[in-house]
Amino acid sequence: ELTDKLESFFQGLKGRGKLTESDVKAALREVRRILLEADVNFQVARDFLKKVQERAVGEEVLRSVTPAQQVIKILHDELVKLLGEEWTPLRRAKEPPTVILMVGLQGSGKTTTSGKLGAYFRRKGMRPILAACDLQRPAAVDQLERVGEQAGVPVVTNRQGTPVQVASEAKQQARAGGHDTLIVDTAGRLHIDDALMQELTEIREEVKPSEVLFVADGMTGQDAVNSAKAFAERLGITGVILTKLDGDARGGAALSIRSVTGEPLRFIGIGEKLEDLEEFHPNRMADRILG
Amino acid sequence: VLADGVLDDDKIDEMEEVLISADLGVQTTMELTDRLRDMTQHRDLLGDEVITTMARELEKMLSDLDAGGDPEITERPWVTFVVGVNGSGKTTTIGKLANMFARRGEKVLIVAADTFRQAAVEQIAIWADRAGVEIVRGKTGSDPGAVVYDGLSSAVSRKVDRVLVDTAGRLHTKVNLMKELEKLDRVAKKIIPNAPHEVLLVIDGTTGQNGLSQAKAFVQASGVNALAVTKLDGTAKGGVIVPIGRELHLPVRWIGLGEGLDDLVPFHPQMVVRAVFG
Ligand SMILES: Nc1nc2c(ncn2[C@@H]2O[C@H](COP(=O)(O)OP(=O)(O)OP(=O)(O)O)[C@@H](O)[C@H]2O)c(=O)[nH]1
Ligand SMILES: Nc1nc2c(ncn2[C@@H]2O[C@H](COP(=O)(O)OP(=O)(O)OP(=O)(O)O)[C@@H](O)[C@H]2O)c(=O)[nH]1
Ligand SMILES: [Mg+2]
Ligand SMILES: [Mg+2]
Repeated sequence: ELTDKLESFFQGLKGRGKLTESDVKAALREVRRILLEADVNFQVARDFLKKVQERAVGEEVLRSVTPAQQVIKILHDELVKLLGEEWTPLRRAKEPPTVILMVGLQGSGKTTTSGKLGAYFRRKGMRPILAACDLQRPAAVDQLERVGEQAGVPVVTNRQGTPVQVASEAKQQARAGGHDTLIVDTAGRLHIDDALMQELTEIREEVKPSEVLFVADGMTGQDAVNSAKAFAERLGITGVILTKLDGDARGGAALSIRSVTGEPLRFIGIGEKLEDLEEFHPNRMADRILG
Repeated sequence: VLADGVLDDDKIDEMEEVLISADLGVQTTMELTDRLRDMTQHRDLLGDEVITTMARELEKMLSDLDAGGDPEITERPWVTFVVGVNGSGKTTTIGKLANMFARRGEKVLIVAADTFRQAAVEQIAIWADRAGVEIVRGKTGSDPGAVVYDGLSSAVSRKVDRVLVDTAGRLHTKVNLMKELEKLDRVAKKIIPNAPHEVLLVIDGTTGQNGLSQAKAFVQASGVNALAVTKLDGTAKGGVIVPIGRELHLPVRWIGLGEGLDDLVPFHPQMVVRAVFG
């Protein structure tokens, strides 16, 4: 693992006296390999390591008796800094209901996570409601209905409507029913599908969400920056949820998405059950990516 | 950008970025760029020669992965288990395969053995209807082994040509869920000794290096002997096929290119080369 790799690397150099800048550079090439194997985007890894290199050289790693440990500390610090601020709760609207729009690629975990968020808000003593705005995937509305039932959260459906209509109806019903939070589930879609990206923009303009959460699969590879950037530029996102981190995916997509969109990670999905939603902690993610 | 003049370190870096960005992984990328460096020791390579050289080297790496599509069917009913991690596209791919086989005049049976996830049975029932094929299902919450048992018994008595068994998504690190696949295998063999003839692992085309870890685990636990890669209609290049192919020699049968009934094509190694180098 990383500590051993770097220690043995620097041990091998100790024999020839003082460490040089190019020694540090060589050590960081090894770290780059680790980051790329963890699915951190190529450019993101490069920019990140440049920053680490500057700090390492500037902070007297060259004169340190424990260079490996110092490099790792710098790596960890910079990673935590980049992954973002300590967790803050989701924004609330001035007038209820607060609307949260769930978006992302096919199969990333939006429907499941919508249910998890519903359960999460209920645990906090709030009165959430769900909107089934995926009218294209077979049995998507059924799926959200079942999930909502399990979570004890009502689900607004209209199998004859359009996604924009259902979203609008849901907001009205949320107001009428005294619900303080509306979570809108949408169909998975490609960021290069103009018509479907346009549809999301229309939904957003209709319900004016306080949060637009990009739900991404934790095992996504280099493509994470492409989809995240497109959603951020075309639709505007306010936060990210990374799912399926109960597996052994290293989750480098977290760093890539955060870097390229500038938006914070809010939650991570760690299982298929309703309670498997965790507030995001940069420290833990940094450990995971560095392996 | 790679199109002018002599090969230098910058150009090799650019090639490295192309390969990593396609999800080929560090190992495969290093081997390809090393080969590029070796070649430029002996002569100067011009810009567009770099790409054709790399394309040829990549093709060589994929040379033992033949064109995909159907394997040779040696027995009927031919039983395919479809497995993979959550959300990879298993259910949708079964719908597409069922349609493809039915259009060829084959008698197809879908076995809805995902009895776990909400509305999984309803979802695949819609696909069966779209493909115009029969389906055997159990209630959500029932034992998937029982559904496999009923499904294969029905396939034999109805003299079906193909059976497509849908299973619940599962992360390969969940030991008990992977054990469940062994159980489904045992149940299948009670009815048809050679079943499942095919265990098709469905991988999401946007998956990074975790795809290799998935493939290894599924081969171990459930005897995966074929691969399908979905969602390559997006911007992901699906390069993880390369390390999987090189390490596990799994034939890639199908590529998913969309959410519709017809959005499935047989794999050809040229597709990876074209996706990586454009
Ligand atoms: N292990 C695990 N599975 C998850 C997690 N989140 C979602 N899933 C599973 O991933 C699969 C896909 O989840 P969905 O909620 O249907 O994904 P989706 O984004 O709504 O899919 P589309 O609507 O088709 O785009 C299901 O099998 C879920 O149970 C997670 O954090 N961990
Ligand atoms: N764009 C695109 N979407 C696809 C493709 N294959 C599947 N999908 C979509 O991906 C999402 C998940 O597909 P499913 O078939 O439900 O995946 P699954 O593996 O059965 O999911 P679980 O059973 O929950 O594990 C759906 O929205 C599908 O329409 C593909 O080739 N291209
Ligand atoms: Mg969904
Ligand atoms: Mg399924």
